[in-house]
Amino acid sequence: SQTFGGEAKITPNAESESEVDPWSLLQLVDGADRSGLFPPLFKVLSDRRGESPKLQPDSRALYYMKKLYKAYATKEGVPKSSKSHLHNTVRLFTPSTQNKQASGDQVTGLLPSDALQFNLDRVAAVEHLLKSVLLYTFNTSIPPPSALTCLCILAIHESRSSPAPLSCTLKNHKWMEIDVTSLLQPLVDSSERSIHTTVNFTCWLAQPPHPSGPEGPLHMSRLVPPSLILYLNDTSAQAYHRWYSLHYQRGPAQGPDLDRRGTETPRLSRHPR
Amino acid sequence: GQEVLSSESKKPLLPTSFNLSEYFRQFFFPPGECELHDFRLSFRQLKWDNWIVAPHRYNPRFCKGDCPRAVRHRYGSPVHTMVQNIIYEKLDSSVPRPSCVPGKYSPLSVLTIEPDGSIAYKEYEDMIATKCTCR
Repeated sequence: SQTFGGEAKITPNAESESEVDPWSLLQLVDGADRSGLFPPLFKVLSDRRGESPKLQPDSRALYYMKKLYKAYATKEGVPKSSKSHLHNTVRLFTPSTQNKQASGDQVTGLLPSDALQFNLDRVAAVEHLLKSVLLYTFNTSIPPPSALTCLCILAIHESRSSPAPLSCTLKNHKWMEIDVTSLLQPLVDSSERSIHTTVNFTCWLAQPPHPSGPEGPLHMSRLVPPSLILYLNDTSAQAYHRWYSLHYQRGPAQGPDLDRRGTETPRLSRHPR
Repeated sequence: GQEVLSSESKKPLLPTSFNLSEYFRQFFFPPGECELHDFRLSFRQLKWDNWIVAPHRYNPRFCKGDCPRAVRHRYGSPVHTMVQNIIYEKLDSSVPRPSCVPGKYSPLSVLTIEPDGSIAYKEYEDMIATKCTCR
């Protein structure tokens, strides 16, 4: 504790030592916040010690990402070695605003078109977009017919390209994906961080309606507003570069070698002496 | 000496409970030598579980122990390590002995909830020590 005269009196206090916040160990002595020195993980962690995130995520979105995590990593959190994907970052955004522009048409299954806004501020400049999908989930206890075919017209207000018809892929009886990579790529690359989209659906059955489902046209208006998923490649040194580890033996936590010309060359596996 | 040899040969050379591999292990891996140790923690202990969703358990592991004088190939140490040891022993003991530190790592996948409510899956390099070395 600091006495009035200013000389510090150290009063070792058991509980205060046990309560030492691990992050105070990381703070630099002069207290200057040079969190830029810390790898992004520590920057994120040290900025948010113990506080809960301001907004809680949608439960369906969290359920989807937990399934993705189980597919990509072991229980201990070690990424499974897979050549199927090269992205080392996946971000899921739920729409920050949504308003219906028109009521849906039950006859042809034309869905109400939704104006959705996504805020992509969390996408870092070092994260390059590899793929992007709009993920719809069916908010119904009656699973939709498996042979559902949909066509959707997607318009992104910030995009110069005209609305494009996109095919929808029914992932299983719960999810439907629309690949929007071609529309989103130029926007994310140009650091556009607020995206406004409108989506028009037309769905038809390739088979008779679900036996226990409601007769007549497909009741699609119970689609939950979509999430936007970005599959990114984080190019920072702290991120795990799967393709790099597959091809080169990385030395112990060192960067690539410099050859005589001073240009960076990836470290090839060292031959035993 | 044949009768001596024959009587000697009846006695067991080694006690039955003798474990040969354990016997040699003490030469190859003397106790307290530089090796990998586990440290399992949960993000709840660090009060980060409200925004780190997965993994629930994280074992970053760490390296601890003495570096033997002749490290040679077992620790993947460069020749410099032995030079440093000789300097410490023969010339100047203020030069530290080689230290037992991680030599290889594996990445870690983390699922986090961002401040804006979005969800991020990220893979970070060098988050779990997988091998120790003397440097």
